[in-house]
Amino acid sequence: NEDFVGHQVLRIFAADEAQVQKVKELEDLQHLQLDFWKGPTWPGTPIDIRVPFHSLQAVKIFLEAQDIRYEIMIEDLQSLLDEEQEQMFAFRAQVQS
Amino acid sequence: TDTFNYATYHTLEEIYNFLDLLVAEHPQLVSKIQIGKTYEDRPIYVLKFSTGGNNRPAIWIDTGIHSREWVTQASGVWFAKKITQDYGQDPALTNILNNMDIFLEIVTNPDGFAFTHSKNRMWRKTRSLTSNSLCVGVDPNRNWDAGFGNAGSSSNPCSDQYRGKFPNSEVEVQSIVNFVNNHGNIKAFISIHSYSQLLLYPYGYTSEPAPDKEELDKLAKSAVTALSSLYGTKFKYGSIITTIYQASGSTVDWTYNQGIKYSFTFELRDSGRYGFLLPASQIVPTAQETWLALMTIMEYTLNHPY
Repeated sequence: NEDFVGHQVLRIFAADEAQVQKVKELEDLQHLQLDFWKGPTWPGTPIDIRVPFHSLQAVKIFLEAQDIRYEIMIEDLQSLLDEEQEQMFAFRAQVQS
Repeated sequence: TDTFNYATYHTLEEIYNFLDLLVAEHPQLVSKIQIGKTYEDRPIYVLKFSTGGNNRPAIWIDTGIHSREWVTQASGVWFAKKITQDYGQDPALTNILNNMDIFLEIVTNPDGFAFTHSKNRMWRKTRSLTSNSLCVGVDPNRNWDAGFGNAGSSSNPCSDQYRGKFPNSEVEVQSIVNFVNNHGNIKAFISIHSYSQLLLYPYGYTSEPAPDKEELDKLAKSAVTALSSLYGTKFKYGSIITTIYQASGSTVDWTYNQGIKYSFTFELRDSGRYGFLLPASQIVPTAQETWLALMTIMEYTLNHPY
């Protein structure tokens, strides 16, 4: 299985068009392996990006340097996925019993 | 299907078993149609809800074209059960089904969905291979023959918005295109995604307003009002390009250009905390509120023939 340990989902709030453009620049940086859950659209509309652990520092520094506000929407993606799996396994075990 | 757990996520096999069970329980109302096979040779199924008649006008609903949007497939399962429960009980739905058929494709991207359960929960695209690239899959919501290749899609096979080499290159898309064309009498087409809380109508590939924009806008407003009435969930509505972003080659732009006036695409619930990992406890509330919007569109379609 693909391992998402340490991946975070950042929710970014671009205040104006210039900041939207800055976030769009991130899309082109393929080595960061970002997964845009919600792409950049209009100022004020949240942008959600899944950031692999190895890219977290670079992305956060980029955002902070541009004074772009963000918050951590999902702290550790894998732990949420594990919870989801556990729920499904629990349901199946119940059905079987 | 009364004991099926609608409040948990299910595998492709479990959903396909559910389809068979539902058909077995309601053979006079529900049938299962195979409209094609996926790239990896899985069957692609559509449920047909019909009370008779030959080639009646129809409503199409699909869920799960982006495989990681699990709340959409789960909602599709709930919708299927809801239709069988409400037919004969709810006058509005009964009236619809006495005059129109409903087609429901619950797992529109079966290969991708199976992949989200087995290898990568975050997979969005199909699983087709692209020659000369190590990257797999095409975004099936950029692969339709409507502004194909314009801005708002990617030519890079490694992108999540990769449009494919040509329109309908994906068998999952071509199967629906064939079905819609062969049917010839589909009057509403609703394609369901998550998550952003939006109800969108054409166009996505051009800023040119759709000829029916005013009517679609009014209908969208009624639909989101109905949706919000249950739990207060706020939806925005408008054309794809003005409300979210430019997207070329998308499903409902194609259906609208084929003459299906009531073409809409949903983005379901976004709690602001989970994205594609919406907790299973929110499946039923999400489906319930969405159903109210679907009923609004379906009733309107019945009452405004064209």
